[in-house]
Amino acid sequence: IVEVKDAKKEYLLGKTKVHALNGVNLDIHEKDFMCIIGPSGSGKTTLLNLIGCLDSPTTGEVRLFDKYNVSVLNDGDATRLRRDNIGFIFQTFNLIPVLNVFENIEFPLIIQNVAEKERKKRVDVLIDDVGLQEFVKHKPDELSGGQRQRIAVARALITNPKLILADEPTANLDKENGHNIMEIMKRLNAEHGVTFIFSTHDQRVMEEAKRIVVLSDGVVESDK
Amino acid sequence: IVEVKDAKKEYLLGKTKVHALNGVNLDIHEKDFMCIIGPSGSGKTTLLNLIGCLDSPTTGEVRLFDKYNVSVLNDGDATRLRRDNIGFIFQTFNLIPVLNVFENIEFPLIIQNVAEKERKKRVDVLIDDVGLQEFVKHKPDELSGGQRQRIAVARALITNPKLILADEPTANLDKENGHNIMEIMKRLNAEHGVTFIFSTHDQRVMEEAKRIVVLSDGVVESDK
Ligand SMILES: Nc1ncnc2c1ncn2[C@@H]1O[C@H](COP(=O)(O)OP(=O)(O)OP(=O)(O)O)[C@@H](O)[C@H]1O
Ligand SMILES: Nc1ncnc2c1ncn2[C@@H]1O[C@H](COP(=O)(O)OP(=O)(O)OP(=O)(O)O)[C@@H](O)[C@H]1O
Ligand SMILES: [Mg+2]
Ligand SMILES: [Mg+2]
Repeated sequence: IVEVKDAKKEYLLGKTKVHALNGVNLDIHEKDFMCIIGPSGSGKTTLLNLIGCLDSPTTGEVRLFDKYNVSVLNDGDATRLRRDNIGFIFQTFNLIPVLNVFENIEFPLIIQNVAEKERKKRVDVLIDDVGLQEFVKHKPDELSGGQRQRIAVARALITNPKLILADEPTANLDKENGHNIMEIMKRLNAEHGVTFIFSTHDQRVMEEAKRIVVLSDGVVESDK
Repeated sequence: IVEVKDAKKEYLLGKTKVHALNGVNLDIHEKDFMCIIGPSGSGKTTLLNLIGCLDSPTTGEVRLFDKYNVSVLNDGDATRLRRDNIGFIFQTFNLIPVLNVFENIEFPLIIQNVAEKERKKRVDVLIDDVGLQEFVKHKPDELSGGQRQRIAVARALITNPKLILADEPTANLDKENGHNIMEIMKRLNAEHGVTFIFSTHDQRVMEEAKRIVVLSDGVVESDK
């Protein structure tokens, strides 16, 4: 479902070149439930951004769903591909500050022109799933860190995507909420065949993954 | 060093009242190395903001250093007290986007009118301590999540405060960097008598704490 071929990502900072990714080769199969681990700065977020069509590699290739080459997609095609097939949980949440909990989760369905009654039904189910029933009217800055993270999780799941990229989805969550989120994801993977790629430092997420890829200094160090 | 007496924090959201803290009683002693744990939304950040003079309680009292009552301090006094005595590591980092790594860590020393040579010496030591030597010229948005968190840690330690409040300081860090940060803090506590109050979901931080306070629904549930 995803093929990464010798992907490199370089940034130019003044005169210094920063190699965020230094030749990553990785094949991800449908229904994988895998995580990418590695030290802070090893390139996990950069790699997820390439797979999620949010960025393109400096050199190398990223192919999605056996037909799209991310490096040569134009902006319009990348946005459509992402909107209709991928759910992304950002490490920095990226919520819309002026919308409340309900509206933030509902937003991807408005972009997909889903009817209002159907939207309300689906948003209510997810708000219940992530335990934010009492906070639906709160705006992001009127919530705790972990509550904001759970909005980011719900918003990525609401469109029923084939592929979900979760960048440190439990970093701000306590044990119970973290376990709860993992259970929702395991159920989507087992019952609906959704492919999951996590980036994490959290032992609890690693224990649930069926495959662990270790990234170090921008390259894959191991893959089991 | 800190006394919290029946502190309550209420927010009004439309017509609903949200009780973020619902009567917290807590005494913190000099040289404590303690953590506050509890579910997402239980009031940890709210409590740390009261102790850190960033906010005042709706009712109840917070007393610092046996003489200051946070609830009645004016803004100027609160800022001075905080600047000269407290280091705060924010859950959302709160870095200055237009300054690079070096300048973000140096900033509190500029406010304290420390001479340039002395500033450079102290910032270099901390950049080394948190492992950001190769990234000094990067701006926050040119860094990874865990790298940004480490700037937030270094910036809180640079003024050698008596009291350090760390809100989830290891949430975005891998095992090695997380362990490294805890070692720096333990050394400051053991050798320089600095008082530490952490808020965390991370087992690794809890294991190092000498005292664990459990918060639930805005009140202290246990304290050992
Ligand atoms: N400005 C606000 N307006 C309304 N409610 C708020 C506001 N800020 C916080 N809250 C509520 O107060 C409660 C406590 O929030 P707080 O950030 O202290 O929790 P926390 O224990 O730090 O959680 P986390 O572990 O998720 O960071 C939450 O339920 C939150 O929704
Ligand atoms: N815009 C940029 N300009 C320069 N360097 C960058 C930029 N964005 C990221 N980097 C660098 O690329 C490297 C990889 O960053 P990335 O965010 O992918 O790491 P990560 O594995 O997600 O780390 P963490 O676990 O801390 O979130 C880091 O060393 C970072 O400093
Ligand atoms: Mg990252
Ligand atoms: Mg918090």
